[in-house]
Amino acid sequence: RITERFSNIFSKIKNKGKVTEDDLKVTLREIKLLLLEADVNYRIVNDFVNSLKEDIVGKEVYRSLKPEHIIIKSVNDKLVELFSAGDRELHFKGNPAIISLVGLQGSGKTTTCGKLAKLFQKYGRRTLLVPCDIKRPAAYDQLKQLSEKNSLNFFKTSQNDLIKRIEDAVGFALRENFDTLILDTAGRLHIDEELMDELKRIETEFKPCEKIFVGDSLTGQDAVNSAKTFNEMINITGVILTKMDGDQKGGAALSIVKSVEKPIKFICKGEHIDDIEKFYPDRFVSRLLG
Amino acid sequence: SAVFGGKREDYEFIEEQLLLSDIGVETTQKIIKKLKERVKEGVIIGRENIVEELKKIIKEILKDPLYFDLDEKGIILVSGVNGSGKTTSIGKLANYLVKNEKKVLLGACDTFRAAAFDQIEIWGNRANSFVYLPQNGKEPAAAAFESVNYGIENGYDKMIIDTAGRMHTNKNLMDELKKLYSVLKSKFPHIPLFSILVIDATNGKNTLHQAKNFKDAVNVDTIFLTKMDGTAKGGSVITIADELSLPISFVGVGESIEDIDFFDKNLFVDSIL
Ligand SMILES: Nc1nc2c(ncn2[C@@H]2O[C@H](COP(=O)(O)OP(=O)(O)OP(=O)(O)O)[C@@H](O)[C@H]2O)c(=O)[nH]1
Ligand SMILES: Nc1nc2c(ncn2[C@@H]2O[C@H](COP(=O)(O)OP(=O)(O)OP(=O)(O)O)[C@@H](O)[C@H]2O)c(=O)[nH]1
Ligand SMILES: [Mg+2]
Ligand SMILES: [Mg+2]
Repeated sequence: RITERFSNIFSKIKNKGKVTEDDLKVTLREIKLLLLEADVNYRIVNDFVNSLKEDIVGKEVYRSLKPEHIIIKSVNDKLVELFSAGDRELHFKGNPAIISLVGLQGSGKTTTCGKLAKLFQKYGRRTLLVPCDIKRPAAYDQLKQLSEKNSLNFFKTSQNDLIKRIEDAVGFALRENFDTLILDTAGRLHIDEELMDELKRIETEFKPCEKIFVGDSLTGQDAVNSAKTFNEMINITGVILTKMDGDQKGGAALSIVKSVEKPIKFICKGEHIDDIEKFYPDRFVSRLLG
Repeated sequence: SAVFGGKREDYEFIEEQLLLSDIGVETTQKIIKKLKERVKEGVIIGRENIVEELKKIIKEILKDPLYFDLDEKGIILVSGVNGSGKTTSIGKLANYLVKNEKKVLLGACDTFRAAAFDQIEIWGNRANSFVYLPQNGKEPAAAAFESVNYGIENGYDKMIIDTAGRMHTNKNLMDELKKLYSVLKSKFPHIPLFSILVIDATNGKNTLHQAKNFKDAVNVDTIFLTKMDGTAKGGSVITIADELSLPISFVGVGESIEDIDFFDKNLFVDSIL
């Protein structure tokens, strides 16, 4: 689709034999529109296109006879480079290794906790799922039933102080030889000070080796606001994008990665326990560019 | 002489505000085009007028809220993509109806997700509404039939049907929803069915595709726009109003039972501009 979009511009350019600064302006505007229509944040789009302009000018596309190839390749490469940055592996440090999943309401955290626990089984790890949402109706039951259905280990508790609950889970893990804890936290608004403090307290007390922001790939312009605040509060280690089984382009991914400079580690494409896969930058970029 | 000279920077600033609100490129261009026409006509002569004119233009695109008849026995069908806020919104709606002296039944027709029954049971308790749990298996259309049938036989005023979240692009799940809808329409032809699509205000332009597909499946009457208590503006519903003529009737502004508002065009555009 990016090629169709530029074919008119490029055939005009081809006929002239070289690219003028005006042609480049038109092309960059088309790239801007494409990214905006993919739901990338407006300001992120401007930053990206401005820095892309510098890249392209440096490549002497003005004198190139195949400007469209250079420009499309530049967009593609720049995006792949962005998404490839950072450590996309999950690292298990500490005994037990603690992984926390955080994010806005309904983004898919609880479901993703189950998927990760199942995945870690394949890695040969003994994982304990810890219910850390004491607010949402039946959150405890949801994680418990998810665990039972998929033969995962669930930490049963009636401790209503969240910090004490996690301490109990750590103690239990040590006694029962679980090497990994996954904390399923409550969905919260990044502007909810009290709840963001709760997250900060969990981070300070337990220093999870992975703090994953679970982002809904349907998110539009707001993706920057929420991801940034979560990152500022607890210095996330990575992102998991959910609901990638829809037809959205997922521009939120670019907004998030560019604004917090943290890697996307996994994407989820469905509700079943196995619907989680490693994030591949080049595959994602082809989808984003349509 | 014009204070607002229609300088490029002015339009760019407006464009930025609209785009940041998830209004989308096409709709933003359409709105700015209308604004420029009115500037040309000499209608606008000051900066404040610009904002007021913009709000007017957006309000003209939005449709008036549409509501079910409070005093009529009826079915309210609730659908939408995963995690949009359906079950929570049903709790809020039920509470509102009960406060207005209606006898409300909640049909727990999400027979798929873990603890879906447990969750809606808690909301039913909070809203003083009866929760009907399907007795005969997991088929959603049968569950919906059972729920409404029970409701009618036991004198309920409103039967609110909760459905499982689904991607609008999943053919099997959309067919499942279509079947549920046609069963309700064919088995209860004389009971009005009010169809609500729940949309998450943090979503981007994909909501237009959601609205199109759900409208085809279950003849959506109106939108319940959730999570407006966050920083997202929910502007994508303006495009939905423009292209599908779908109104917004309810707004979710939090996770508590009281956090439901009737859609107000003025408040909505004020938050964008
Ligand atoms: N289609 C699809 N649905 C998903 C995906 N991940 C999660 N879901 C669904 O999204 C809905 C919300 O998932 P939850 O796991 O409850 O989300 P959550 O972030 O824990 O929600 P809160 O705890 O309320 O903040 C459920 O219906 C899930 O089955 C995905 O990748 N694709
Ligand atoms: N802040 C805020 N959160 C909301 C609002 N409405 C719902 N939520 C939260 O969003 C999350 C998902 O809500 P649900 O009611 O489970 O959504 P659902 O559409 O029924 O989800 P599925 O059935 O899994 O598709 C929960 O954590 C709710 O508390 C709202 O208006 N504001
Ligand atoms: Mg959860
Ligand atoms: Mg639900």
